[in-house]
Amino acid sequence: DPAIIAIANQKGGVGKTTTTINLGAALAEKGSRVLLIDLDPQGNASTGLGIDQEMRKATTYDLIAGDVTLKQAIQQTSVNNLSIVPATTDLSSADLELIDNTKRSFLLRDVLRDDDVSTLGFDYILIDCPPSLNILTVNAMVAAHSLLVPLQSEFFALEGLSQLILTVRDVRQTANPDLRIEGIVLTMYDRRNNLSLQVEDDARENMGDMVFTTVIPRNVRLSEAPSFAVPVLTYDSGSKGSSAYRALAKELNARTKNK
Amino acid sequence: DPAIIAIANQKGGVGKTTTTINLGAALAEKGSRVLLIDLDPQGNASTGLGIDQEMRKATTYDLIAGDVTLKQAIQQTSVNNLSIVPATTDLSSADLELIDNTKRSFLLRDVLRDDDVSTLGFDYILIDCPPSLNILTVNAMVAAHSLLVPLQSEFFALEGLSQLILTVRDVRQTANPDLRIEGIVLTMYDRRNNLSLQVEDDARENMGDMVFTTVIPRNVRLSEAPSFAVPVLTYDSGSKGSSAYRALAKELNARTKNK
Ligand SMILES: Nc1ncnc2c1ncn2[C@@H]1O[C@H](COP(=O)(O)OP(=O)(O)OP(=O)(O)O)[C@@H](O)[C@H]1O
Ligand SMILES: Nc1ncnc2c1ncn2[C@@H]1O[C@H](COP(=O)(O)OP(=O)(O)OP(=O)(O)O)[C@@H](O)[C@H]1O
Ligand SMILES: [Mg+2]
Ligand SMILES: [Mg+2]
Repeated sequence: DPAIIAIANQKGGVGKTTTTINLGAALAEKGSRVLLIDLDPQGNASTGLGIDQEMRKATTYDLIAGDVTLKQAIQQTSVNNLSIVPATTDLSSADLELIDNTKRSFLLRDVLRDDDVSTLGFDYILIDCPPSLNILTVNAMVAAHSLLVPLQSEFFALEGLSQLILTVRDVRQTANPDLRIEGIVLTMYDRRNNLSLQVEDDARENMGDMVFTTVIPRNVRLSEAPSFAVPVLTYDSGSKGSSAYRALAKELNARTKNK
Repeated sequence: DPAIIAIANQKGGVGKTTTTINLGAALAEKGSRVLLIDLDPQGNASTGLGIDQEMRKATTYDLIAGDVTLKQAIQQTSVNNLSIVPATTDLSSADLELIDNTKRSFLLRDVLRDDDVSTLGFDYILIDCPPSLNILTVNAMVAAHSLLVPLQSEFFALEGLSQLILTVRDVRQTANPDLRIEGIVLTMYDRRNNLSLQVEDDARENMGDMVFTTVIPRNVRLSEAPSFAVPVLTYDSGSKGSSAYRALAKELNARTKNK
């Protein structure tokens, strides 16, 4: 059965999509079969992997609505071992449309924890979440075995962490008792910047082992790669961004194996 | 009557809060009386201006719920001529709570367009929006005279713009016919980075005069200032961030006067 990991943080612009795409690509490069679920109405993960708007026929919205099966919604990307279920802005009406559905928090879980999924042969399923703690992110937390939290090395980023942890506790008590935090990964880290050092100290002091040893540096190649519709590992394999996400994949593999 | 401007973009981390705080402070420095409305459950604008959690007694949530008047919710900040209505995470339940309220999109407008508001003597009201096109951002668009859109100089940032413009058109047709786009301001701009130049070219080519001449450079003093609970104009008045927001305030004043 695949390890299902939600990449979430309600703070915007902290590197959720960049981590989903590049951690996914690094795991795939090491031989794992990886499925990405784009759960953000912005559809940045889909765009960052070259799925044009007109190619998004069966989407995550259709999956949650029960109109297509997982198999029908999965598309191959240009990267070996890396597939994706793409997203469109249709997802943004999920909040309103699912209001009266009492099982609204379990819709994604029902799809990803179905018996058929193990026949598809994935080792990892990574879910890219939108910047909010709405019904979409809750769906991801209920479906997932664990949560990976990108933490930007900036002042505002730390503030939202306690709210995120409260939400995880809520979800654990009401819908998914096994949900755990896989880890917190520092992103856009700049050694020359005092703020980065301070945020790292704070995070490691308060959250100890929950914080990955691997730190993702600020690296312009990471922000250029999506405009070429490929992960940074394809765009510039020798970049600091590529080696950081390879190190993160290795650390994640070690953590998942030990569970 | 004050000019009411919503600072919005559903893409996360593009500089909405940084622009609300520092544009507000630059307008206040020039003698305008400015009120900020923190409409983001993260409450970053409130934190960035030193309003501690325990000081957030009357909040934007209470205002929308009709439990307090605007006058009761307004707090002075450490900056002369700059006041704020603070936010807490209570706001994040607004989506669900307001579902059955047919006037749910007009709640903030009813408060900010009330006759009493002109007696408070504000020249500008700036609304900091969350990273989503949910009921809170729609409330801001219905209440506002215009929209100011921070656009991060990055690839993913351009993608969301068309969706934002569609939402503005919707709001204009259904609830606020006078809503216009005040302008698009490029943020975190780095002249040495090809991507920044490309995004600027694309933006100016497609949106012409809508794009402010003033560009906000990437400047570490902007990200340090919130940890000292003051705008960058107070933290480091001589920094590139301070002069950029002063230039933006000047340009905005000129645009607003010409309307
Ligand atoms: N380590 C990094 N170095 C440099 N740029 C980065 C890095 N990580 C992400 N970026 C860039 O920063 C911006 C924000 O990252 P990204 O879009 O992945 O964040 P997000 O959390 O998914 O945002 P949202 O909240 O909108 O979903 C993007 O333009 C991305 O290319
Ligand atoms: N011009 C700039 N130069 C350097 N850092 C900046 C600049 N503008 C914003 N920042 C930093 O980038 C991060 C994101 O900015 P900010 O929080 O203002 O964005 P936002 O759009 O309000 O995010 P959200 O979508 O979560 O509300 C913050 O840590 C902020 O301090
Ligand atoms: Mg994203
Ligand atoms: Mg903000």
